[in-house]
Amino acid sequence: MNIFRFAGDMTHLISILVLLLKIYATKSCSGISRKTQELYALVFLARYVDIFTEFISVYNTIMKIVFIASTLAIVWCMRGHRVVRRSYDKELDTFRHYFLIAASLVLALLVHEKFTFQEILWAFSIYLEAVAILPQLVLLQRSGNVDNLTGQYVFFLGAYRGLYILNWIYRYFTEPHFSRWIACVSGLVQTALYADFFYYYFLSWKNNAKLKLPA
Amino acid sequence: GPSSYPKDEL
Repeated sequence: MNIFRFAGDMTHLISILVLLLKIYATKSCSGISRKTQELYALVFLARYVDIFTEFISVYNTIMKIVFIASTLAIVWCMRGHRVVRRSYDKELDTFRHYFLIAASLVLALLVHEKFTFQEILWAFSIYLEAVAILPQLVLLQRSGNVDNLTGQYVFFLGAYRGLYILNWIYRYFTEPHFSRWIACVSGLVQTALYADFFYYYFLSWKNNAKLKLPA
Repeated sequence: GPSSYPKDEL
């Protein structure tokens, strides 16, 4: 464990806590893409299938449980909570996310560390996570001004993988034979997808203005 | 290719 990875995990955790706060405090999920939440639930379920077979550390196991449980709770809340689900922007959240699942699965079958069930699921989760934010970014562009908590949620979610890139650079220089090229390339793509969001988020912070993404 | 390493990252 290094400071970049720990900071990345904490930033990821904060993004989930901010989203939970937004939904709990406002009893609304307006501006949140349910499709992105469903994709993230799939990412965690596919990536953490080894939660019961591979024990890495108490920290690792607890964080996996927290990520799976919180994301499933958010999806359930957006689908099943009688108050929250009324505020879901169903007509704006129209990204064809099934294509993202299919493309990630095909790519995982072609490019993986080893042709085993677990490795292919892991690669699938890595590729899917890289594009999981797309429905959310499209929804933000369509929904005009973005409330603060939603903007902070997306910001922290984008920042965490950027910190992981620093972690991979650090591990590359400090650990012999360290190679995470699938996660690294995918992480670079993932972080790059946030580039314009980060730009407009910085502008809104600098000008102390409401965050607004151009349509 | 390289053997599958333990996935110690989240």
